[in-house]
This record gives sequence, C-alpha cells and structure tokens, in this order.
Amino acid sequence: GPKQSTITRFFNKI
Amino acid sequence: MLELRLVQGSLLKKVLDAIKELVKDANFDCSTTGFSLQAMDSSHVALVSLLLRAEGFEHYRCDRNLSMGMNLDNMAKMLKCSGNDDIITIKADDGSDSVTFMFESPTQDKISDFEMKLMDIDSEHLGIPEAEYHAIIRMPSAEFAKICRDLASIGDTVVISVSKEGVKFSTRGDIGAANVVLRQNTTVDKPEEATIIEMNEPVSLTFALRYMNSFTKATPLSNIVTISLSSELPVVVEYKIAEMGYIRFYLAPKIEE
Repeated sequence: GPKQSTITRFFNKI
Repeated sequence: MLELRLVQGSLLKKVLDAIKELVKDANFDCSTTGFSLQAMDSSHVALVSLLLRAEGFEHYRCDRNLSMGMNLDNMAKMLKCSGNDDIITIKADDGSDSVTFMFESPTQDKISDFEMKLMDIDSEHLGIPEAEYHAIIRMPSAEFAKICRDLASIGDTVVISVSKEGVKFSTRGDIGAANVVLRQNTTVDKPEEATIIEMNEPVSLTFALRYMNSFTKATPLSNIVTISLSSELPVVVEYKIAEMGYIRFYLAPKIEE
C-alpha cells in the first residue's frame, strides 16, 4: 500500500 | 516585556484543545504581528500553524520578539483554571524563564494568576510555500468532523477525491468499506451551512485518518473548515479564528512508492 510521507519532504527548513 | 490581553479568553482554551493532542511541546512566538506557533507532531507527518493577530487582542504589548517554549499539556492545565467568560492576560518579562497567565472574571471580582515554567525547545521552522491548489472545499466543520469520525470506525486511511461530481471520502478496512460523497450545496439557510467545491483540476490523495481526526479537535473554533488539496502537496485543513487569525493543519499524504 501507499507509504506515509513526511512534511519535511515538501517544506524546507528556514 | 510582553503583555497580551484577550477579552475572549475561552478562545485560547479552544486553541490549546485543538493542538495539544498533536503536539506536546512548542515555541509560542510573539512579535508585533501577533502571537503565533508552528510545530510538527513527533513523527513529522503533520504540522500546525497558528496565528492570533495583534489586532485581535484588547491590549498587545511586545517590546521585542520573544519565543516561549511551553509544554502544551501543562499550559492546558493552567488555562483550565480560568472561568469560561474570563479575560486572559499572558505576561512575561524579558529573559524570564516563566510566563504568567492572569484570569479576570467579567465583573472583576476574582483575579488569579498562574505562573508556568518555560522550557528550551529545539524546533525547526519550516518555510511553507505559497501554493496553487487543485481543489478547495469549504464545508461545515461539524460535518467534516462526523465524516472523519465515521470513516475511522471502518478504516485507517481516507482517500479524498475531488471531481466534477463532488468530493468523495473513501475508506476500506477489515469489516468493509465506506464512501461519502458531498456535492456542492449553496441553497442553505445560513452561509456557514454551505458546501462549496472549487476545482481547478481533479485530485485524489490518501491520508491517515488518525491525524484528520486530531485536526477536528479545532471544530469548536469555527463553523467552517477549508480543505485545500494538491497532488504535489500536503493537504491544508484550515479553521479561521473569528477576527483574530487561523489555525492551519498540514498533513503529508500517503504516497505509492
């Protein structure tokens, strides 16, 4: 099934 | 020196109830803009972004930017000691390792203060890019909460699909499957009862229901919830906080590897 991704995959640290 | 006076103190209690299941410790940032927070859950799957604008406070004094690390369970414990109609003032001195919550009854005949120790929290601040969403759904927040609760009794994940027909929430589990389809409905008595589906492109994404259900703890803050979906991005579930700001939850999708 589909795997859980994380927020940090989409948004970068500033 | 920091002094923030909130006449509708119960709002702060509702904000805490909305986020404390998701996040244990967080930095509250205070600047001339307002009182804000950005934090991720421990698994970095969800992110919450809160803004209470300075204009929403009856009195707002923040001499310099201040970041206050708080344990949200402890903060909720302290706020629970306020009366529902109390005015809440948040106070802190520069460089202090504590914050004070002052509660005033509406008739000023009871005034209490609760001092809470602050903590050092190492938190990452993420840049949330401006995005064009494929679909935006605006619907009654209580209806969204019911759908999430109902589907969670059947399965662990929800597929949210937006097409010309409307928005479909689907789940599947050991005992069976469920689909809930909502169509746009603007012929309602009150504007907050409307369901509005704005679709630029069809989109279908899969999410963990556990997080969605946690977001719905914000339901008492707003009659309306806005759900923004894009195939490339985390979903945004937004509850506006009347005349003050918002609470936005971002949830990373489940992706076919």
